Amino acid sequence: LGSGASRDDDLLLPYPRARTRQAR
Amino acid sequence: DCARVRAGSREHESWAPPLATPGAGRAAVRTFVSHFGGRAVAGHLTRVADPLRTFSVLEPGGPGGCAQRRRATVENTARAAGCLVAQNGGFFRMSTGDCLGNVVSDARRVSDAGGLQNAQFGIRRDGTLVTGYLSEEEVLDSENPFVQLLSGVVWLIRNGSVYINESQATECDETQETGSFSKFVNVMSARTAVGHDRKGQLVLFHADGQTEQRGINLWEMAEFLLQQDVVNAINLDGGGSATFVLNGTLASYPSDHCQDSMWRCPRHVSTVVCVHEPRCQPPDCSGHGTCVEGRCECSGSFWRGAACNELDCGSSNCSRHGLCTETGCRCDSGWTGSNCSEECPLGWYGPGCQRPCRCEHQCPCDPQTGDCISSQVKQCLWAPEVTPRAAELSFFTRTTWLALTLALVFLLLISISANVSLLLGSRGERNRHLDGDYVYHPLQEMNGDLLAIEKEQPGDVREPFKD
Repeated sequence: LGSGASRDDDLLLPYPRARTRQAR
Repeated sequence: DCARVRAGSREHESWAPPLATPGAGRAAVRTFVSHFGGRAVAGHLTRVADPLRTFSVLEPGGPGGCAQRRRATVENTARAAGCLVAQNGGFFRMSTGDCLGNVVSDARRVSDAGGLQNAQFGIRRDGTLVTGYLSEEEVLDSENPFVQLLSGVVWLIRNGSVYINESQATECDETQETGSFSKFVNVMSARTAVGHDRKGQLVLFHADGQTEQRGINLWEMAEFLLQQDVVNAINLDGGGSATFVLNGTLASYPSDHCQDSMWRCPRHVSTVVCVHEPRCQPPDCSGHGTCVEGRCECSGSFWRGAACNELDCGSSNCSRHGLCTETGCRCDSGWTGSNCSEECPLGWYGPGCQRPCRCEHQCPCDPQTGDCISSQVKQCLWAPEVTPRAAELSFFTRTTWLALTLALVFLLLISISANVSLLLGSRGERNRHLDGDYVYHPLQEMNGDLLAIEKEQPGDVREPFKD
């Protein structure tokens, strides 16, 4: 029950995908 | 990366562990359907009274999941670990499965944020609950290391106050230009969070939703948590990742669609936060005890401490002359006794006083090294250090033998003189018999006649007798 593959379609991202934050 | 540059350690809150209450380790799960801005939102609030023993951060699919970039449903990860309650945990890279931020799982350091500043929540070895921003040095602290640690995005509540604005300034990524981070904070969606209340109970929060259609934003979540007496909390992954599992069964309404868009399916996520039966810390009681309802019962007579990792040989602690081991005091060379408080007896030295001194003339030796203290006979025999038994033995050896010899010589002389005199006496007697002389002894019991005869013939004694 409920164990099928999800589409990963409800994306809630804090940062844009294209950006990579610099580590300090 | 908009954080202001600050010297010293990063801002965070440490909350002392709650006093241990036996049997209080079970999770208390509450279900709610509350209105946020006129919208009904369902979710769960879970409190855990003894988080040090009942809360774990799990890698996806079990240990090694982050290194292998695995993704697994919360159900699968939670079932294998025996979780009573489980939710999705930290953020991850969806394209590769990389775990993001810091991850410490059951005292294993799994993933390192590399100094990236996002909100952290963790538990140190002594049970201290830590919320906020941590430097790399603080994450790697070895004196009181983290046993559980994971990263979120946005510190929701700090010390009883909403801390979202400050978090945006610290964690944002050019907020004004892209608007991405601001949207992340303000959009309604499914949400999860972790924090603690004033009693030191760990709090897990979950709310169902779907981005931009249902659910709550971070402000609403923070207000809800404040009403539940939460004093520190961070936001965890949300959207399609938000999942709540109770006793191994999915108990929430995930927002991701299945391949058949008629249905909703739980997302395969990265780390999981898990509430389980009380475990000992460490789970194997350092190999020196048995875990009974989250408490180590130490084996043997000398292992002590909550983790059975401290050796205790009593108040004297081996009298500073030995090392406490799991079998008791192991005394230094030259010392003995259960507390290593006694020096080796004279004549013995070394570890356990097992080696006899090898000195001439019973001289004592150093109890530690075995070096002979003196080699001169006179000093050893009469030295006050010599044991009474040894002194008695030497006295016996010299005086008694001398007295015994003298006594025997004396007896021998007496015996010789007696024998000589007896010999001489018997020889004289025999010589007298050989000369032919007779000696007559007149009987005296002759009715008194002898007296009359003697009176008549006093000159010749032989005449009254005739052959």
